[in-house]
Amino acid sequence: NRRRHLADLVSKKRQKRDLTESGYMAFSKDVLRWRLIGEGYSSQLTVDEQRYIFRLAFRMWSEVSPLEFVEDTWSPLEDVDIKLGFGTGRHLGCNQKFDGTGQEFAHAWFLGDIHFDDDEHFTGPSSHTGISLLKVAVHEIGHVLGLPHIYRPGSIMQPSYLPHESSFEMDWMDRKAIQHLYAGGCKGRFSTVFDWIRKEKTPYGDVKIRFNTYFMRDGWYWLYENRNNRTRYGDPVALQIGWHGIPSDGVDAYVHVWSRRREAVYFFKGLQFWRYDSENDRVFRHDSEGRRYPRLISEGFPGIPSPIDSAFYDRRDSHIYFFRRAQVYAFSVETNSLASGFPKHIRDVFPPVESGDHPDGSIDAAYFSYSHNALFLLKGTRFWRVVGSRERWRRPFLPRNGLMPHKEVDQQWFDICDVHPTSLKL
Amino acid sequence: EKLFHNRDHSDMQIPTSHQAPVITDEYEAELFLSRYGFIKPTQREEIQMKQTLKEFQMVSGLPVTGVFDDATKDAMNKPRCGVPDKETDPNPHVVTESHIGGSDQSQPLQ
Repeated sequence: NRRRHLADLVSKKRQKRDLTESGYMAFSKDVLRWRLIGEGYSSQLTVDEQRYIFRLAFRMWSEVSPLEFVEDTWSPLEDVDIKLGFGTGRHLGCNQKFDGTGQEFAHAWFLGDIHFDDDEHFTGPSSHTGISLLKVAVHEIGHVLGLPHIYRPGSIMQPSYLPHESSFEMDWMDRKAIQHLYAGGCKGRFSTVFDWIRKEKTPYGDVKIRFNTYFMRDGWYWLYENRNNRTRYGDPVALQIGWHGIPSDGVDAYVHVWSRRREAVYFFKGLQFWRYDSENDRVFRHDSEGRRYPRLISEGFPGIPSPIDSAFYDRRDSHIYFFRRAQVYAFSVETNSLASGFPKHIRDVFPPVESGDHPDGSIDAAYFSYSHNALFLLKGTRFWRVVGSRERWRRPFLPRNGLMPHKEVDQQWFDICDVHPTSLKL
Repeated sequence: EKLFHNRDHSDMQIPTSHQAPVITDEYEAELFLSRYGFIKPTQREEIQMKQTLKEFQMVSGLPVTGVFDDATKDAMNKPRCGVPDKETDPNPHVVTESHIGGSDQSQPLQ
């Protein structure tokens, strides 16, 4: 009788606080406000440290989901979506008492608040002792967003705390779990996409050529790690941090002219273009004839209109292909002039393999991927792969430079997610 | 203050009254299993404890013995999240807007 009564009591209490899992039980908005409440500061870390750790924790979720989080210290409390606070024993009006040092370190309420047991020894990210507040915060935020406990090794949603690792990040399965709750992956248009070539000398004097893939959207960018199927941890980064001298609100196109006799990297925006100095990691101030950058596209590339939608350099014929609306312009870098017969309609240069499945101009990016050894045209949330010459060898019925049926960008390049602008600098 | 001598406070002494009660026997283990959703009120008593212990041992990566052994005791005393591992509400509500309210949470608002 005593046991049944006890179980009944616990069950009634639990009904008020269980987190249930479902594909559609989640926040219905994309931008969520959070606050560390004033009466709930920890006694163990400075307030600034606590807020920094929570900003980082929310940002980590933002980097892998379509959600954005903003710290809100000014709105009425009822307008704040997620409130965080520390307490001990009976705390913050909560009906679930903390147990003191050991065992329970925090709890969270679905679509609600997070409480941390201040009797635990919470420490900052750089410490190797105690309980990592960052790790616990990321876990509890996961509950607030709708994730249950997951028993998979490596999951951030494991119920038990595992001591400090050198770093912890959201793995593939955790990402997919949160994305499943929030309408799939992260979608959005890109300003430009390119593979940046680096030349490195080995200790033996050989030159090794490496590349890194970059996605740019407006004023920020991501490095995409093709072998890991994700972006670099901590991205996106503001454009001016990594690319010095190009417009901070974004570019229209990137071109890498790469032949035996020529090598140059150009960024295009509006009516202008810049040449990038990869040795000194900034734009050139002047060209070889002393003309200052930025220069007008109409002067540097006679016959090419501006602004352009995108461009790429084709090493097969040493032409830069510029895209503007439904027209394609082929520019010969050898003769520094428009190739004969151009401009042409985009459908003539890149015919659809499947009738009707075509971007029809105004593309966002033309991207040659060394990883895939293929050219892609991106528009909106979709991309079309251009038929390669090897492919035509095997399937001669495919049209030259044909566009394969479209796919979704987020099914090829994963987890390229925005964060709130206030989170760009933590 | 809580007493400590080391620079990094790693030797901070916690008063006994501030320490979580250690799980030492089967009764306390039963409370633990109940608290985190492993025991359902409707389960028959005689099969409850062994089965739920096995379930807890399985998800915790422990040898599945069905017995409250030392490894199970250690696992129960480790730091963990206060959210139950298993749901009990068979009819979750569909929530269409974010929850607004104080810390004393009841049902999410529609």
